[in-house]
Amino acid sequence: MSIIAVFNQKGGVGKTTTAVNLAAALSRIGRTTYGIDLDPQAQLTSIANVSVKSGADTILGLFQQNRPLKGLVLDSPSNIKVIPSHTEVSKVDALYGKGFNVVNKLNNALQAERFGGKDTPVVIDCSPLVGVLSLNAIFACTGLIVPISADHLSTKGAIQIEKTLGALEQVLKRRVPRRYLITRFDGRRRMAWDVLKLVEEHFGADVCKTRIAENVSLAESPALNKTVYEHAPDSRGAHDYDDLLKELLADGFIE
Amino acid sequence: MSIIAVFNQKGGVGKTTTAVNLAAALSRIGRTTYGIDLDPQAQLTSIANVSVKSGADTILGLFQQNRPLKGLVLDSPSNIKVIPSHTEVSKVDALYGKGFNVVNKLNNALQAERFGGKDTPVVIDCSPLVGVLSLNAIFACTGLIVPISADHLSTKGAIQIEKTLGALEQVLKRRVPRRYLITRFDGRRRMAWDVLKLVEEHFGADVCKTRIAENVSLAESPALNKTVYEHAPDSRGAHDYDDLLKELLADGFIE
Ligand SMILES: Nc1ncnc2c1ncn2[C@@H]1O[C@H](COP(=O)(O)OP(=O)(O)OP(=O)(O)O)[C@@H](O)[C@H]1O
Ligand SMILES: Nc1ncnc2c1ncn2[C@@H]1O[C@H](COP(=O)(O)OP(=O)(O)OP(=O)(O)O)[C@@H](O)[C@H]1O
Ligand SMILES: [Mg+2]
Ligand SMILES: [Mg+2]
Repeated sequence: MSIIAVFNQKGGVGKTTTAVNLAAALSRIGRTTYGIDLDPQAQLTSIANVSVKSGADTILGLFQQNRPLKGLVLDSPSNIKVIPSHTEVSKVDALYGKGFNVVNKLNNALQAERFGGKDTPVVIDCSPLVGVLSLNAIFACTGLIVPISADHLSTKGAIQIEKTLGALEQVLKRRVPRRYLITRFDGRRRMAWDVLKLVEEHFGADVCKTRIAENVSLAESPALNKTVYEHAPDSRGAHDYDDLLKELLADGFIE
Repeated sequence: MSIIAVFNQKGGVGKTTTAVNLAAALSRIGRTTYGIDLDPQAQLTSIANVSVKSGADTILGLFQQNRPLKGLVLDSPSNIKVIPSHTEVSKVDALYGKGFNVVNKLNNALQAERFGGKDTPVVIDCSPLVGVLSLNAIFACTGLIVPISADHLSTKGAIQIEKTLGALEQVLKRRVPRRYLITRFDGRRRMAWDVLKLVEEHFGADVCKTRIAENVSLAESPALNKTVYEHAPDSRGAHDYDDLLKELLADGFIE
């Protein structure tokens, strides 16, 4: 099973960049890959060059009308199959509390509709809010990736996540497999190496050996509504996400 | 009156970096400057090297117990007077709806306690969530700064803000003075200049002439719980926030 949630309550650390490019990397090795956009800012949706006119055609449709996930899937030119978002998705966090049934809604739907098998992996992009949607992603996932950009404010956010996860695991009654991924790593800055050291000391074996370098191709591709593989397949950013996928497959984090 | 809210619903664009260093720049020209931290991640609080043990000593105290703001103020080694945050501050968005009285709570308290005069300016740091807390900041402010980091995903977020502000102004029945501030500007990247052009075309005269350069001193200073003025007062980042303050004073955005 491979349902990968990408979450960090710190903003701008590379959640969306990681979710969309990891999904694209999976598609490139022949998997039918699903990207679920749980951020009302719908940035994974826009990078994948798809859009919807209302919340009914997003995860909100699952919550409000029990719409099947399969009916929400759009094909994207990036080869990712996208369950898109829309600004109305913010209603999920506004209207629903964090009760057991609510936070398991996505989990139940993914299982009932048989998503997330080895040939149909799922990658879920979250907003930085620890709300109903992000909890749904964490409760539904087989593994959680926590991107940490190579700066100090982002590291403080990651340490906070550990506490949040600890509390959630009391409820889940199981450990959530996780990987901390250093992103935006600029090897010319001493700060980047300081952060790497801190993160490795703190999170040990859960830190990905692959680091995503600061690479402008990763920041440019959204302007063209493309993944890095469509925009700059030979760039450092593309290679780094390929390496990340290899690492996650090799140690079974992704099946 | 000078009550400056710093908001952008995109994560990681430099809200906290701008709020804390602008507040520090104001302190350095002799103003008694108040920094209000409305982000449950309490990053302005930690950069200012203060902390509190519970939500009662934060803005949550105002909402739950009508605590006077003056009783919440802590002195910081950075010379900013801080109304700190704490993870419990997330209860404000969880417990309160967005009714008229709730979103005006901070506004009323600032006015009743005479904050925000020319000699007692206030800078408010927001989380990226458009919730009760951020609405309180927008309803209370005399001016709104929207940092936009010089990349494309951040620009998409800023355009979304314009719509959000438009909707809020219907309720406020007045225009919120605003400035768009380009941050993390790396002049060696063509993308930075592309973003600058897009932002200027879109927001015209509301774009600050000052841009904050990508400068590692701004990213390092939080690790030492310092503003850039305490850590690297001769750095490019320190000079840029000085220039920003000069510009905002010259055109009356800050009194
Ligand atoms: N490795 C990288 N190199 C260069 N730029 C990057 C890299 N990773 C991300 N970026 C850029 O940094 C900005 C923030 O990244 P991104 O939007 O993916 O973060 P996020 O965690 O999803 O943010 P949010 O919390 O707002 O959802 C974007 O402009 C993105 O293009
Ligand atoms: N001009 C700059 N040069 C270099 N680094 C910067 C600059 N501005 C901000 N940063 C760094 O970028 C990261 C994001 O900035 P910051 O935390 O201020 O953004 P934010 O909008 O407050 O994020 P959030 O949405 O999580 O509250 C931080 O590590 C910060 O130190
Ligand atoms: Mg994102
Ligand atoms: Mg912040």
